[in-house]
Amino acid sequence: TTGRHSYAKYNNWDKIVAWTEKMVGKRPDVVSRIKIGSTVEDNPLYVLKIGKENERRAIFMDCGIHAREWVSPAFCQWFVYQATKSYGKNKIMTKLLDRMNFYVLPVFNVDGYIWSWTQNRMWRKNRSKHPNSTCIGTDLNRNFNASWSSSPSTNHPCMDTYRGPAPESEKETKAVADFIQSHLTSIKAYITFHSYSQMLLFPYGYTSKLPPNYKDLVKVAKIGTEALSTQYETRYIYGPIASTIYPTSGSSLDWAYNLGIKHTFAFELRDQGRFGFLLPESRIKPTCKETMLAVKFIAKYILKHT
Amino acid sequence: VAPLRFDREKVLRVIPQDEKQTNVIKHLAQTNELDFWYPDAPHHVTANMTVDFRVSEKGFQSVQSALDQSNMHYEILIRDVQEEIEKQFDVKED
Repeated sequence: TTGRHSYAKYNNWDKIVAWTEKMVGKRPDVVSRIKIGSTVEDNPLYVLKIGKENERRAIFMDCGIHAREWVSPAFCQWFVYQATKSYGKNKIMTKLLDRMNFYVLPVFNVDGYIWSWTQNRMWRKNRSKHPNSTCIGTDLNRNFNASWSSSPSTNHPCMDTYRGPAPESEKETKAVADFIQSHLTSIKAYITFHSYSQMLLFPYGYTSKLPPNYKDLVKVAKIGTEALSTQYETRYIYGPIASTIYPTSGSSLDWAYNLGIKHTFAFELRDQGRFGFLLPESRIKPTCKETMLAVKFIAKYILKHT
Repeated sequence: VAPLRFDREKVLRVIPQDEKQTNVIKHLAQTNELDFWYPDAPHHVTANMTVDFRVSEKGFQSVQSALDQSNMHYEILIRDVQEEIEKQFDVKED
């Protein structure tokens, strides 16, 4: 936990905050930091805006909604670094950043992430308290207003998948939902990064019905996963959440889709269970490199088709 | 407060073949403190699904015997979670 920030290592929250400041200081022309709210434990929720102008298409990306999925925040940091480093050098990234913005939330569940570093590596939820229960935390990916109450099995505070007392009851969820809603005219895609199981998912999770633009989403997911596999032949499967992974309600992906963002995707990054949530740092770089290819493809698609 | 340790805790993988075996997993989740890694909760477990969960050192024997009694094959993905937690930091400082 000592030492400086590194893209090849897992970074604790303090290092990530310092890194956000450093990125803004280094590239003020393309990076700005927006505080979109704060957590239950009063930690700031920062979004990094990558891009130059305000009124244009944007992609919102978040990482670390589940505390123990450490490779996810590692990817968001990698993305910001690669995007800023290759702007003006790499043809595709230059074109993307000349024409669109990326909003990157490097750690969604800040309190949970800190807890997973300091107290319990296996922690998943946030750190909110609940009346009449000694159990702590809400699963932020069950707390969005998307068929929120439909799963009775997520209504106990002691469960790892507890959905919270009400939709958007959690400060973190509310902050993200408000930010996305206030930028709805520009945000054309929403991408959330989880681990593990190597999947690229799209709506819906709360129903087995297919979204109206299903064919379009399949096409993007298919080519996205193909692009990803070109680097190290890592195989990802893709499809709607409900049939590809399992049915869920209250997910950010379904919520963003129903809000009108018609290209919403969730990555379940490496691996397939050999390490699970304990992916060694030596795998961060290859995981991020291959994921970058899929994200760049999705961004190019959004630029061309929205 | 000292961080929680996971010495000798294991992560097991099972693939229940039918509803009966699925119910064995769900029952184990009720009687033992299992941490579901995939899927993220026992109610998502269905037949032919790969199921990964973490079990404490104390709970392992009873889980093992329940799986054996039900003729359920299992694989130990991680033998010692604490060891794996320490091994995840395998990159030296730049």
